[in-house]
Amino acid sequence: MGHGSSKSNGSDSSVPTFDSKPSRVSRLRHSLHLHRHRSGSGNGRGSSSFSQQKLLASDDFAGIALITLIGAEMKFKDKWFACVTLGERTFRTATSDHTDKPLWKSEKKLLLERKGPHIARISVFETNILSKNNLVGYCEIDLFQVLDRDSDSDSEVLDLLDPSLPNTVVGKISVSCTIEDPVDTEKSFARRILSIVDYNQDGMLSLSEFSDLIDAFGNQVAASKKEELFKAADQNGDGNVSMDELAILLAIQQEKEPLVNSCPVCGEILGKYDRLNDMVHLTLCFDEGTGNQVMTGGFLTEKQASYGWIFKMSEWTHFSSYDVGLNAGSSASHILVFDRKTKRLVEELIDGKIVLSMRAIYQSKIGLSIIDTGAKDLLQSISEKQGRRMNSVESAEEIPKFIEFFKDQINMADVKYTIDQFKTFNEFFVRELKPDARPIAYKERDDIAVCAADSRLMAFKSIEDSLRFWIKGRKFSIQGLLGNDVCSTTFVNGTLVIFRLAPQDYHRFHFPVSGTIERFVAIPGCLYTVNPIAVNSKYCNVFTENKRVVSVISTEEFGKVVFIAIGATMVGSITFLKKEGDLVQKGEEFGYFSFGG
Amino acid sequence: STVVCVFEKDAIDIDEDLLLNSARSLETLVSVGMQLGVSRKKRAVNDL
Repeated sequence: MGHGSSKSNGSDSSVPTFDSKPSRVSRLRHSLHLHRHRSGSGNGRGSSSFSQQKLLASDDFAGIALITLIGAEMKFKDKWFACVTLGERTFRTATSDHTDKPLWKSEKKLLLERKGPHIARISVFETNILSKNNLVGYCEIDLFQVLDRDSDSDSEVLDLLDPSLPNTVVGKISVSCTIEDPVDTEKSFARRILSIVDYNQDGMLSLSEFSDLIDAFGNQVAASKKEELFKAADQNGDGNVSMDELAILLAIQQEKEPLVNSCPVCGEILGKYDRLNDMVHLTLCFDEGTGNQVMTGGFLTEKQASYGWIFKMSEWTHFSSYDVGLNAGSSASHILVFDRKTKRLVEELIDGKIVLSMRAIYQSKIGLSIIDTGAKDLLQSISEKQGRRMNSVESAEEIPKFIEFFKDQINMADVKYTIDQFKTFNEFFVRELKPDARPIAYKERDDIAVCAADSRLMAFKSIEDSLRFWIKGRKFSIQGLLGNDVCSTTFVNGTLVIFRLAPQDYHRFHFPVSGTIERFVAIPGCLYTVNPIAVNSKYCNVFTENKRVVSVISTEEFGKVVFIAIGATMVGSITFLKKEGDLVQKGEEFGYFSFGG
Repeated sequence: STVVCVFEKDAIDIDEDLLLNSARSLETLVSVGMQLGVSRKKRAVNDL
């Protein structure tokens, strides 16, 4: 089955060769430019190299990338497999033989969506029969750079980096990547859909075949309308619609009045973005099950794709692309988070035993009753005790172990001081970062608010939305959160943003807006966990019952903004670096959380 | 620990990607200083 791609596989060589149409790159660029122009987002100034660069650098492109994981050279022998992740989709190769030079030659077409993810991450795992497989090396490919490449060779050898030791190369992987020419995609698409209903296989559609096609696209149009469309498509009036005529009809009609409303393969509703996005979707759907896709897929993250078979037996049904979010967050044993920088889903690392105990305590009536009968005091006392411990000189011994446990989530290169300069664990926990480690977006513009912490963020236009999608505690209210002193009607229907910090995070919080600090109001309370398991529980009211400090910032651009620092189990100490009346700039440090009560 | 910010009604347009993820009950991993949203007051003036 042809893909319309310019790729052709090599024979026995470990690196395949590709046919080298001299005009491929320029043709692709030209058609990309045309596409952009057609979709109304071009500037209409022609295709100078500058505008071409701008085009490629922007997210305004939809198309198909064909990525092939050819093989790797590793530093030891094992059975290997590789994964490729783009956004919320992960695919994996088969497992190689026991070797240090695994050969996969596995390919997958990936959908590049407008404004979607464009950096593909490739990971190589060694396998274990019973336990989970180990990530050994990874690399990343910016697929937009593939578009920009002048070379006709589509394959390259990339260094595989150690996930725990930055800049350490652990092997090499041979990868090829091509971006399919959108013109080829359009032609291929017309050919494929024509073949669905071309029952007599003459390469043409009769009126009845054409009618069936319209039905297959979920379009409930009257028979007379179908006839009208058929006549419009049959430009030469021979009583049949050819592939070219169908392609033209789809191109014109889809922009006027969408003909393709749903995908005949997966049933997904189309027409949400633009015609090219829909066509790419359909092309990829038609590919499924044709044998062209050697990699297996359906995983959300590379960790999921790498689980050993015993884990799969118990967890497989938990995950699908529709299972992200509330249910996964509160009931599955792994919490999924969307990484804004890489546009990928990542799994949060939490000990399974902790997840189980949190669920037992926070998601059941029995757990709640335990909390009511003295556990609140216990949490307070544990937190105070932990605070004293983490302020002791001995606690500094925990720092290297902590960094090792969260090895791919703590970037020590960002930290202002070296490990030996931290005299206690708490000093490390509230570590400062180097001045340029966190660039502030539009620093000079006070009308743009920024994120207040390295965190997992939830944002809701209204409190109703926050209750619908996230906060399940039955007693949650804005009055309860802010306290009567601060709360006013403008906040009751206001916008809510939640920044949740995990243990490995940088624990200082910053100003999201510029203005003047009006006041601080300390509200005493419990120290429940702020994990989604508790926030998503109807039995627990974390935000309105936990210890917190409410501060009000008066701003020119946003009016009054309330900033609430909420303590949690063990991390219940809140320190501010500013005082009432201070003028503050967005991005400036405001304070930090540390171990203690 | 957690920080919660409450903005007055109609004071801010939060970035679309953050709202979309939240509407899927999916947290978004962010860093200090990343754009959160734009003042509606300024946007209204610009629109005028």
